Amino acid sequence: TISMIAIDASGAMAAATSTNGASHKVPGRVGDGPIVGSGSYVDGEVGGCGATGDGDIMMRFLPCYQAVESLRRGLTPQEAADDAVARMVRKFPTISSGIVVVDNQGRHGGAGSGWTFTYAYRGGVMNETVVVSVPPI
Amino acid sequence: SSGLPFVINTWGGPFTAATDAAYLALVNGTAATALDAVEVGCTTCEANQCDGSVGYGGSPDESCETTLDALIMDGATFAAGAVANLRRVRSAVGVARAVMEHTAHTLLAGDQATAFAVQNGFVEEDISTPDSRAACAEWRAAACQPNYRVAVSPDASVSCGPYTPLQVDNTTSAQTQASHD
Repeated sequence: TISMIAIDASGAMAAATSTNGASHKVPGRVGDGPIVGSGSYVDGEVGGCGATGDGDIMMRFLPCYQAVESLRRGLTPQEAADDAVARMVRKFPTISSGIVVVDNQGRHGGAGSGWTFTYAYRGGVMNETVVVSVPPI
Repeated sequence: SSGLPFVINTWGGPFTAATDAAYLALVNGTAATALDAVEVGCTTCEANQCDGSVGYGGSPDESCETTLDALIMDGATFAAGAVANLRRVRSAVGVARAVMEHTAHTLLAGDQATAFAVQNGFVEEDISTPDSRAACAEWRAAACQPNYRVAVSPDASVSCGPYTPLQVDNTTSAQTQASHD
């Protein structure tokens, strides 16, 4: 699953997610990817979030809505990411999850569980994309 | 922050082609808006199939079919469009944007989403590949393991279907780890 957030030069934000879901799923199954607040979420006044992982579980927690609302309440992107993942791990300790959170200034953080999650970013005048590896909670 | 414009996405490796595509589209002006940029980025991943979890020819279902899910959201207007269980169309995020821009709805699903895509100029085609057909054949040869069915007969942890439902114990919540999105 790719889930992406972009901020243009004027500060306008958008988010998107695309996935082919889980292998060997029951036909008709839909995961978290196309669910607003789960696969991704963005409020240009605050920030955005993208998610990947066990969509059958993650879509019950709306982790990206949770993370963006945490930004609104004053948490940093890293704190918001950690909190959203921790809420899922508390109920489902073995869940594989990963979320990336960015505020509307481009400050970012990521958190995951069940695997080593990675995310990629590029901004400003960076010459190449940087990949960040996130140890599991 | 490294400054604006800025693009960030899940995963590294093959997914960085999407990061670069979205970022460069913003810098070069081929993407006029952040919304254009995320569409460019996700479309790049769909075309490249990234690690196999995005786009055509990945994650076949029990029937060996690849279906796609996508979402796009504008952070300024809260406009959003999405497709779920999209069949026989490659450009999932493109169709999601069409849902956002050409309907007052948020989410279309299944064959009706495909029909909407065709109405909006997208091509309907087989989106399976030799690799996805082989992965499905191997899964069937391995007694359909791993498997998401629970509380069915025959036992889905050792057998393929067809399945019939068994009495359900609602005191526990099933959590399988067969795969992920």
